[in-house]
Amino acid sequence: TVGAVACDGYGNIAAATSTGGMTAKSPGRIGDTPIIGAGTFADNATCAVSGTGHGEVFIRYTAAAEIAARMRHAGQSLAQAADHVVMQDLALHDGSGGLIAVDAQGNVTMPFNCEGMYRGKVTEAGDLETFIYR
Amino acid sequence: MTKFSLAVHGGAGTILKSNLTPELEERYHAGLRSALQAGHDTLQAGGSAVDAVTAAVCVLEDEPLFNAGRGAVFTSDGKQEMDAAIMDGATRAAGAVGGIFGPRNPVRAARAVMEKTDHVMLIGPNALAVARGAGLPFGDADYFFTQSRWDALQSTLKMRETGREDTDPARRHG
Repeated sequence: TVGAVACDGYGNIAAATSTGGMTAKSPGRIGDTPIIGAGTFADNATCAVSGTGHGEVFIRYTAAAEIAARMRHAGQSLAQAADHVVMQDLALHDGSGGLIAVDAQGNVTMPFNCEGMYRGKVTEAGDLETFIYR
Repeated sequence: MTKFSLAVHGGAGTILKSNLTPELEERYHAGLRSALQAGHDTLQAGGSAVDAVTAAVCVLEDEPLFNAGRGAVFTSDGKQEMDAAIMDGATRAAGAVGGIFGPRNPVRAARAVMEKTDHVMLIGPNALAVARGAGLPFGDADYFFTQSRWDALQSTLKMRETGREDTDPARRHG
């Protein structure tokens, strides 16, 4: 699964996700990617999120929307909210995977609870960083 | 003005270091860098966040290394079914497509659903009709086929035939 999140120069944010699903999936199986609030979500008031991992668990825990809810209702930062969802809500329920998220201030977080995640980020200065393992 | 930023992912899971040669690892990094550069260029030119994530994801969909678009995995029936979604945080507009095959960039099909219909999610023939109506390029089975994904399917089917339990989280990942 691939995805991107961005905060533009006007403080607007967006998320996009695209996937082939999982190898040898049942025909007709839909994972979390196109389920708004599970694998993809964006709201300027909170965050933009794109997830990758065990899709069924992301759906059951509405992973992306849960991060936004924690920011909105509990006053958590982007990093705190994303970390809780990935490291506790998902990880404790067989939800292996990770996500990338950005808020309207341009803060980026990329937590994951598995061995590795292909990921990268770039700032306005053009400093590209890419990672595979922890 | 806000300082813009962008992040991308190309999947997650168990990464077998024995399979990940230095050359292959560099290809993954290069693919991620290309996506970041496409998104950065869009934002640098004054493009919107929606434009930036579309540009970045299209690059990843065009790269067979990643499980989306041209690098999509196969179903148990030996076919490919792709899902994509996009959401605009400024308006909460959203578009998604599920189980489609044909558009080279499924994320652009999702964006067409967001921008050209009253709906959030479309599947099947109508999703493809929206993509065609938007003038998106389509690919055939040869375009989307990759030997590595086909081999992965055969390996998984063989494992199932022998009754071995599949506990590898990478196989449950998108």
